[in-house]
Amino acid sequence: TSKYHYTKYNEWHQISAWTARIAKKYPKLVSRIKIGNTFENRSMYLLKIGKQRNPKKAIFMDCGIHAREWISPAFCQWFVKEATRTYGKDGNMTNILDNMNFYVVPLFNIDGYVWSWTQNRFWRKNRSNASSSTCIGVDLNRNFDAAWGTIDASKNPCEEIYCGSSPESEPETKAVTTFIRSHLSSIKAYLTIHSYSQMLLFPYGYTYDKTPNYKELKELAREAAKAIASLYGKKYTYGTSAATIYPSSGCSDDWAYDQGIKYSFTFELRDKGKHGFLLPESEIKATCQEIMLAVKFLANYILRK
Amino acid sequence: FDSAKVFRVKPHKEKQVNFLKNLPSNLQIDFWYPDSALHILSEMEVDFHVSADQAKYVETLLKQNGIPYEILFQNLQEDIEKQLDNKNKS
Repeated sequence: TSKYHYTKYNEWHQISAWTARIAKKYPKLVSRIKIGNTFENRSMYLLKIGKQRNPKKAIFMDCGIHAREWISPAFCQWFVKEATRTYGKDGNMTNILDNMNFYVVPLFNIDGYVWSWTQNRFWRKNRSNASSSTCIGVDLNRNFDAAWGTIDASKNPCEEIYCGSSPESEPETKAVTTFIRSHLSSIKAYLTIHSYSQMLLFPYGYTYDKTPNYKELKELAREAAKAIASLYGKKYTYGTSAATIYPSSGCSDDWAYDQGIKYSFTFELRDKGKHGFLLPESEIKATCQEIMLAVKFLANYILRK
Repeated sequence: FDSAKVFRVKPHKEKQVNFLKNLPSNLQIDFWYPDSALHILSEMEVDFHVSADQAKYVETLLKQNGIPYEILFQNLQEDIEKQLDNKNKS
């Protein structure tokens, strides 16, 4: 793992091999769990990070639901690196991992990511061809069972926001939801990492209604954004998805919230358009460092609750 | 993506919003923000990518409809290549 490049964008075969190596290198802290297969039959992995002790609270985090958002999986890799390298050295990280597990899906949309490396840099969806149309792919972040297919999601397979034939129709979605459902009693927070536009969003997206803990979520998002800005001054706007960007249905953060995970956040990482989906490798480190502060802030809050 | 461009536009009037929403019916438009033409609202900054052969035409249409725009990427291929820091690839 010492030769692994965390400040570069890595291809899937590199990420996949890295998940195996890091679990082998830190057997007491990291375990690799296969949670399913993609449409093109690639194995989907989750890394469980934390000292083995039960029962513990947990935070679930996924990266790379949209293929072209390369900084997202780069962050999940960075997070795992930081967790493993600073455990036992940094008091705060040690406390977090002694008392909490992180379930990290380093790459959600593997097939789409491979496609974005090999065929089309700006591919967004997965590579499912299950529809009767010649168009390929489902937007995995419209495929969750949260007011599925109702608001600003498309039922046209040729659209970038095609929601699929039914809720959880996609094997990638099913793998993640099955895992979360079977660990609901311990999962206290859900984080999903996207790019771009520098935002911190929370439910709901499918309605303008506020959640019962809206005030708490807003305050947490405010503090998390403050933590992010404290490092390099990057301003992340925050608020509910519906009000801050636009209403949309079938999204993973809404689904997680409605499952009972009351701390559910979407991170939209750098930048605001200068680079868009082409954030240079030279910005990976700074972007990941600032987001680490927010994730650790949220983890500490969940631990105290 | 040679000479493909990314436009940033900001529609002010409902007529301009409708024009942008209908753009994908005639042209191949890849929306970067928002995710789809469906989401476009008045006063929203909209980023989208068009191929080189359609860029000039899109620019003409934007001018004709009085929609303020800037070009964020003049040549996407160059920026794709710049994203990976080749100096670090030992």
